[in-house]
Amino acid sequence: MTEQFKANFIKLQENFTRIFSILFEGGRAYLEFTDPTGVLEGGIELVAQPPGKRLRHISLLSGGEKSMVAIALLFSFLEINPSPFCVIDEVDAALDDHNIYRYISYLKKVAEHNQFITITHRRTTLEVCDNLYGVSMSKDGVSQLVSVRLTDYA
Amino acid sequence: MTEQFKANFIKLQENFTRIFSILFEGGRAYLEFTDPTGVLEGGIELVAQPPGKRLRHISLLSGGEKSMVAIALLFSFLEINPSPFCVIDEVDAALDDHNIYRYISYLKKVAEHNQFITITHRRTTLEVCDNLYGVSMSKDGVSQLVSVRLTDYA
Amino acid sequence: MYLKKLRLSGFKSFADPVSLEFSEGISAIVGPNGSGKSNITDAIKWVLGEQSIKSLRGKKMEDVIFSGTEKKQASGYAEVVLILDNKDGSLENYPQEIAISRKLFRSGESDYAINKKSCKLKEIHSIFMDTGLGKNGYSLISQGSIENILASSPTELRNIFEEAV
Amino acid sequence: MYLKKLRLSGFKSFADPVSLEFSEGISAIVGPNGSGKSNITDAIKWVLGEQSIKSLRGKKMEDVIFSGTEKKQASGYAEVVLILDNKDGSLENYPQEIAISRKLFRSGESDYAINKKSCKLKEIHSIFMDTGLGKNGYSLISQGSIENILASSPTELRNIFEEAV
Ligand SMILES: Nc1ncnc2c1ncn2[C@@H]1O[C@H](COP(=O)(O)OP(=O)(O)OP(=O)(O)O)[C@@H](O)[C@H]1O
Ligand SMILES: Nc1ncnc2c1ncn2[C@@H]1O[C@H](COP(=O)(O)OP(=O)(O)OP(=O)(O)O)[C@@H](O)[C@H]1O
Ligand SMILES: [Mg+2]
Ligand SMILES: [Mg+2]
Repeated sequence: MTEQFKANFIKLQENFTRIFSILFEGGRAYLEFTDPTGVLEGGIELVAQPPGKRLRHISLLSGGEKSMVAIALLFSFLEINPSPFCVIDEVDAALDDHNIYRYISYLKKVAEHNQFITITHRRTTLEVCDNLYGVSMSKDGVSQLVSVRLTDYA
Repeated sequence: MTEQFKANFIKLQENFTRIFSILFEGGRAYLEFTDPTGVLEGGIELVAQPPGKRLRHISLLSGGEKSMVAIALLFSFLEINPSPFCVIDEVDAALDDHNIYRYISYLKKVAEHNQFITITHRRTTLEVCDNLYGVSMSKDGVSQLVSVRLTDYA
Repeated sequence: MYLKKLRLSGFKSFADPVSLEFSEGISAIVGPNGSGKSNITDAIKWVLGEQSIKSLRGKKMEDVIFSGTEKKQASGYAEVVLILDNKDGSLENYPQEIAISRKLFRSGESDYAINKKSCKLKEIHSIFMDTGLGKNGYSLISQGSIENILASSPTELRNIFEEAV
Repeated sequence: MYLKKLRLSGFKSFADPVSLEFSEGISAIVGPNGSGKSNITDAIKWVLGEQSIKSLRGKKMEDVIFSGTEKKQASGYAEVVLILDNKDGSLENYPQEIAISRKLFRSGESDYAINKKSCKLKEIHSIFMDTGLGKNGYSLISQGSIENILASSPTELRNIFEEAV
């Protein structure tokens, strides 16, 4: 258990550090054990430093920065443990246009090996999607599928 | 205490029911005491029914519907107890274009008597603003003010 | 292996049977607030064995069954069928198409099945044993939960990590 | 009465003194992720007496003082001045302009003042006694807190209500 666990942790650590600096175009981030001597029992803490900023506790990060860190962590897990498909429901709600663009560029790369189903209101995200499904509420309060074209969202 | 409390509660109840059906263009919502006999100790529960839907627990509402219910509650309080100014930080993040439009139309009405300072990424919300302030991070990681024109957000 | 089709019937706001066909790559689901998008995410979590009704935004398990509107009767049961394409054989000993289903009646009777044969939840979990799906929170991200991941305590983060790898 | 000006110096990411002049109506603050917009909301909550560092997204009160970057030294103190226009006389016994300020040094020394005269927090609270500001959570909505209001329990909702009216 220990060897396997340690090996996986190192792999996750490497992914997270790399993907973070791709999404933030710099800066650094890593995972550390709260108690380095007691690896098997202790907790894991996340440390993230956006480019040009000091190292501060992640609670001080902004809404959009927190979303980007969590997205980096998600992609790091998927790389270790690919999933037949992945559902992402409005993770882009807090992102500004610049960060959305970075997120979907990386998503496109990961989508070469994983299938993604994403729910979004953001136009920029729709531009990288291969298929589009519309849902709407009928008059009698029942959900139904409707066909949508990307141009409807212009 | 009791008389004043009851009078305020009825006033809040009226506001909430009215503002909810303006924001949702129909439906109904109200506040109720969990223990109608013990008004002074009991809690308050919120009930909301969007138009065309059955009465269900508010936890089943969607992300956007929950934001709109909370916005209705906010405006209901402001009506009873106006504030010299009000700060609203990205309450529109989960709203679709249709709901944003309803939210800002009501905001414009309330802004005749209250000053609002709102932080937003959404273009539609900016269209009702009288003044625009830009914030940016300088190269050395320090926040500074920048002048912005609405056309920058086209 | 990828998600080929999802069929919902009587699940939350999907009173009438609805079927979504997916292909590989990135698919987007769009629609107004309250139209039923996140109910699709809940349907996928549920058919894969989600036990916590709170994480499906309900109070009691029955809340996943269409509870009626002013114009339509409540449903007697909720059913979700998830169909995986296994043509690439990534799951040995399983056919080219795997249909996982879950059904719940108002009476409380519930039933899981793989390719129409009734089974236990354990068997559904074992299909995804070596993949990232289901057991860890990382492949099914519900609305609002991306921020919660960062708010977890070091011990919680460790648990998420242990499940994920 | 309305908010006329806000001055920040050494508060969170605002290392250099910054002054925002507001007028009545609706003002919008825009900018990229992480640029400092919500820090302005935090500054307003803080100058009005916010005691909980958690609700200012920090761990210890010192976290509100600019803690330096690669290119800039940390600040020795944080100061926020909030100036209200009281020309309409809605606050009797107060001048036409009311400046509320709060200062915190790294040493832990802190100081509130009204129109440059040192005062206790109680006095700041009494200015807003009959208005909706400060004491109730309803006039200062931080990022993400709009959804939390609906997640409060009936007792919490009652407490919010009692404070607000
Ligand atoms: N058992 C049920 N029967 C009928 N309707 C239900 C049931 N459970 C939930 N609903 C309805 O489903 C709607 C919520 O749908 P959902 O959360 O999927 O919306 P959404 O499309 O994700 O919207 P948003 O963009 O705001 O996130 C609610 O209006 C709710 O009343
Ligand atoms: N004491 C401090 N000293 C220096 N920088 C700080 C301090 N406290 C917080 N920050 C920085 O402020 C930034 C967060 O700013 P803020 O939350 O205001 O962003 P925002 O403009 O609201 O972004 P978003 O659009 O993502 O919500 C973080 O990057 C954080 O590192
Ligand atoms: Mg949703
Ligand atoms: Mg913010």
